[in-house]
Amino acid sequence: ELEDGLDEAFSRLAESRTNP
Amino acid sequence: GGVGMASGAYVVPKSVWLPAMKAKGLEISGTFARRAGVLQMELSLTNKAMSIMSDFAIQFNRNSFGLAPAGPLQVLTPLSPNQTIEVSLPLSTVGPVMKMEPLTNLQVAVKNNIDVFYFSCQYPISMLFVEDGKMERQVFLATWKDIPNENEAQFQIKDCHLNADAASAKLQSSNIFTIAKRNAEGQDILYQSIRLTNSIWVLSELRMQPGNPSYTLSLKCRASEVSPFVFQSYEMVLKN
Repeated sequence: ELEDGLDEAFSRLAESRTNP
Repeated sequence: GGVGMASGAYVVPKSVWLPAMKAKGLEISGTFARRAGVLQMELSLTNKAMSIMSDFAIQFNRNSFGLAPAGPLQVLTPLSPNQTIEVSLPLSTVGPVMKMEPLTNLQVAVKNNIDVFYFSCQYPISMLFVEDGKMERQVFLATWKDIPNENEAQFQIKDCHLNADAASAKLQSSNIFTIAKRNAEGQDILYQSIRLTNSIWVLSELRMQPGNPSYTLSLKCRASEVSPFVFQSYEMVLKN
């Protein structure tokens, strides 16, 4: 569950920096 | 290109640090390497004088990362005129610290039977990237958020033609570790971590777009003065 959460957190980070 | 080594990390070719005319005939060229976790100063000593040279010793001034010789300079036989010898000097990072300008400057004194000579050289900061520099993913995310935006520096790496996986593999051989890889709007994005010998962490985001030879590197570090030197390391590793 933690791993899934971290995967998602990295996706969100990448997304937020691509479209700030 | 430089000399290859077992771990695949790039070593800058030797350059002349002390010309013979400034040192009564002693010429010193050298480079720095990290070989299987061991830091080394690799030197070529050439005797361009007309008499034998002996009794060599080396000393460093205090420096930004506490670099110090971990043993004596091993020149076991006198150096005849026109002779060159190669010497590897193991280094430690627990010597006295003083911030230098530029940060990676090292002042060296070399003595022989003739005199004492002084020179300055610069080491690549990548030599200080440790083998256990892969940050836990959860810690990376928290640290990334925690480091203020003022401490983020952005750089362009031009003329690079590696894809994300090749770049990641190349960087890993110099202890720059990929923690996550994502794709957003056609860009490949690598999140990476580096730890220096003095436990400073550097977090990075490397962006690349297929077909575009220019990468964007963003570095976050609490000691942001190291960032330009880390950028130089990325360039050196990716282009060699």
